Amino acid sequence: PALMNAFELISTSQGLNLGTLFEK
Amino acid sequence: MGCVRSRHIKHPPGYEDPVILAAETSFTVSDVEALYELFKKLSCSIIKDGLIHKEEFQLALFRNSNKENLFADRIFDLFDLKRNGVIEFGEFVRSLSIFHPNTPEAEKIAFAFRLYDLRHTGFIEREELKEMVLALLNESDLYLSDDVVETIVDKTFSQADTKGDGKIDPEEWAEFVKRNPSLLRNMTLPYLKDITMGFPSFVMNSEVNDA
Repeated sequence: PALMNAFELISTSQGLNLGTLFEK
Repeated sequence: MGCVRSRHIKHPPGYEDPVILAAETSFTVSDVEALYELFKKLSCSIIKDGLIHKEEFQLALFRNSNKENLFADRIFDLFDLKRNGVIEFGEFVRSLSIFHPNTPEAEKIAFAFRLYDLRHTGFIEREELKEMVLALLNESDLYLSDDVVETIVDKTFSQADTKGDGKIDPEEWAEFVKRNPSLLRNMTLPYLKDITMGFPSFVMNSEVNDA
């Protein structure tokens, strides 16, 4: 975990996955 | 109102001409009309007023209108350009355009910076970065000790804060993203290039002859 980039970690948030808006 | 599909067209507040929106964004007129089909669906899912409320945004993202999420809140706030607590159609299109594959990377970088500048100070500060990491861990039901979180934040900050003044400014952010392009991965939605395929009913409701 010490090698993780904090922003990389954050970017996995479900709240940032706007592709979900287009799911039927 | 905007929730009723009808040839007698009455648009909700915040509706804007697709021709103008297309001229100002990465979308075509047909794309904008297809987005209106999606917008109608989202904006009438709970409160049928033709505006996207935060609960409706959460419902679309999480299938749950009560799910609190720091990042979804930030996205909602950035989409809500007029800062009146709802997303209008014009705001929806202009904001989604940032995520279009054809939109210049610089716009995506700037949007991501505003997203992570939680307190609107013009900088991403260490405390904000830690708060976001903790929010992500909480959302994911992951546990990392405070020492590990501190290490991750310190390491990232030491890489991004090249001027060493304890905060990441827009210039440092742009350089950091260039070195770590995967950070922009969720700033592009390939689906937006084919939005008309997803909502073919826009043709039936088009108000533009040559859409």
